[in-house]
Amino acid sequence: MFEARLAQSAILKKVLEAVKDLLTEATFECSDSGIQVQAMDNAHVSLVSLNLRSDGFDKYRCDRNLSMGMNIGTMTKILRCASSEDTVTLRAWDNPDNIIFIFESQNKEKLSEYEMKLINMDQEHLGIPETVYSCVVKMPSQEFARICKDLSQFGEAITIACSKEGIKFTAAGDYGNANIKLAQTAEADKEEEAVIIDMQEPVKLTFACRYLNSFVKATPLCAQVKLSMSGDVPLVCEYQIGDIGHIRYYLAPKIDD
Amino acid sequence: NKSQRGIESYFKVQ
Repeated sequence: MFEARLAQSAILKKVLEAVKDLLTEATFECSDSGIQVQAMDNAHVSLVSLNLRSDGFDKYRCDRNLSMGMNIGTMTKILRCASSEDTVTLRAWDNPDNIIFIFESQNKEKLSEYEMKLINMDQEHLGIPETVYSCVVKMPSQEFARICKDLSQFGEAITIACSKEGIKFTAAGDYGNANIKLAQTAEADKEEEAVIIDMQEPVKLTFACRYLNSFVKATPLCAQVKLSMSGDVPLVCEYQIGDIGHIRYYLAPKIDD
Repeated sequence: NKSQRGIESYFKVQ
């Protein structure tokens, strides 16, 4: 039997909102250590890696490893039926055809059950090598979302240049161009408002806006986002999910023809 | 001009 309970469904609602633009279906790998998802978008340009540790759940039981193929659109619809304060329980039996979502209101007077059919999926698992990145930038997630949205008006791609002076985002298009520079924070009153740059070597990479704008749907999950970059390798855009896990987005850079 | 490569050209299918 598999059973995982969160005291508040808000986290799971936000996770679904953070992946639904990129993924139509995904396999949820459930084991004793928690729930893991690794899936590429339809165009195989980006990769989503989600990790929810079992010790972050209020209750977690997984008697045997399960691979459950889920339709992300349906799952999003179901999670939208939960209030943020509802308790959510995921339940499946061994060799399941279905997964059950159970929402219980705070006053325990409303109990909702949604059963979703699982799908058989051919899954490709990609091996992500351990990488030491040339630049690792931590910045406010809302600021990153704002920059991606603003610069998307000027072009289809954003160039991110990171040096010890700061991080510069540039977009160029037919109507003009724009750039935004952020300096490393000298003194941040609040940790979550800080811009922190850990640079070994300067990096300049270009990424498609449409994927970055999908990644920033994870903004409600965490006040800070971590961007890890090295020359000619995919960007890692990471959001912590409370003390339960993280979501990482990998995006292949655009390269010169 | 820049072109887009796929993520699988960086990470091998296991």
